[in-house]
Amino acid sequence: NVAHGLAWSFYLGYLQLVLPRLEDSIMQFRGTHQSSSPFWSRGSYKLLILVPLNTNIANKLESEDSNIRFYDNLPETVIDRAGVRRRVYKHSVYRVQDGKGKPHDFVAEYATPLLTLYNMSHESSAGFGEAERRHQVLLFYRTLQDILDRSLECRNRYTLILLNDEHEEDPHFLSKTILRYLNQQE
Amino acid sequence: NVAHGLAWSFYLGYLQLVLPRLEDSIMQFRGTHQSSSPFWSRGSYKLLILVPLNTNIANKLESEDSNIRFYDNLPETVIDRAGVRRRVYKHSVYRVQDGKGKPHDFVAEYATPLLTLYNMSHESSAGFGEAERRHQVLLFYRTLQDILDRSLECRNRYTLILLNDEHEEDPHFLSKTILRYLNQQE
Ligand SMILES: Nc1nc(=O)c2ncn([C@@H]3O[C@@H]4COP(=O)(O)O[C@H]5[C@@H](O)[C@H](n6cnc7c(N)ncnc76)O[C@@H]5COP(=O)(O)O[C@@H]3[C@@H]4O)c2[nH]1
Repeated sequence: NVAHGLAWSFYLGYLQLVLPRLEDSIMQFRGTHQSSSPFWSRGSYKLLILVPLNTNIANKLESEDSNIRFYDNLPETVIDRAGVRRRVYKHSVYRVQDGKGKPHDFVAEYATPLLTLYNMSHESSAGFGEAERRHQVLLFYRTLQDILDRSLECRNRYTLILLNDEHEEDPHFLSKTILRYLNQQE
Repeated sequence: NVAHGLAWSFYLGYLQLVLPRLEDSIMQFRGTHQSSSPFWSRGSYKLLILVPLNTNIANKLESEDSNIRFYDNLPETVIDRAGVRRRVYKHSVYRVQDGKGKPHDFVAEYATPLLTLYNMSHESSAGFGEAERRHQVLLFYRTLQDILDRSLECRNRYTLILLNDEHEEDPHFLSKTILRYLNQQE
């Protein structure tokens, strides 16, 4: 069950390391980015983790939805890890305007292990195809949800967003979805 | 089968991205690090990927064996990936002296997914213990070997080193193992 291992890897090798530092990182960022500072709310001190059901992942969020702009990266976390010295971990800050033209800044990225699922479904020797892949994405999402629910150190530091592909023809589906989640937090 | 997914993830999400650039990266490094340049050989233009059977992974190689010294990092690779802008990938150069006192510089790191196996074996909810873990390491090693054997773009750019734990009481087992592999390449 590929998704089970990828969810644990994503948590143990990444979220467990970076989420506890996220709040400090955002506070530091607001201090050095005065023009961004007014556009954060209590609820946006979280990593928005995007989980697209069809694993169609963009490398830049604005490629997916032109209402989203890349703003800047948060300060980096640098650690020695498994022989790689000063390995770098960072997140990107994006900006979106709501219906009233007010900007909202937030930290978001796709769940990178889904790229592995996407690529595996195209490698015949990897052992599963596109039909199985959808099932694996749901298993990844549910496993990750369980792990994060039970993680005290990651509590309230993330929002898992499952993106259904039924709205693929709406060019602003992603920004609308993110705005809805940001509003729910306030 | 956790190891199967982790091996594919390690290849699709990392080795496939970084190994094709490794040779250029080392050539650039030798150009900017004159004191390192004499200590490379044809056979050391590879990433030594350390796979310890017992998943006891050090974050710095010199913590494992004092005959190994950290030298410097190779130039970084920076790419936009799944919403993270300018994500950084890098490898570390280490130095070891052979029996004649001659230094050898090489690029090495532990296979990071083994940290996931190690941590999962200590999380009761993850579903497997230490006995199963050893089996998963061997499955990871064999699956990765298969994938890399069939990868044209990664050909001759890596050396997989399975580290048996029967020599754990020898404080210089790692450096001796690495020197043996470097000698075999020449
Ligand atoms: N040595 C090493 N150096 C790297 O830069 C690196 N980047 C990835 N990997 C390993 O390759 C495989 C595929 O990576 P992917 O990005 O799909 O999953 C990653 C990714 O979803 C997330 N993650 C880890 N580091 C970062 C990061 N810097 N930025 C964003 N996400 C990250 O957490 C997962 C597990 O990471 P690792 O457990 O460190 O091992 C990974 C994994 O086994 C690396 N290994």
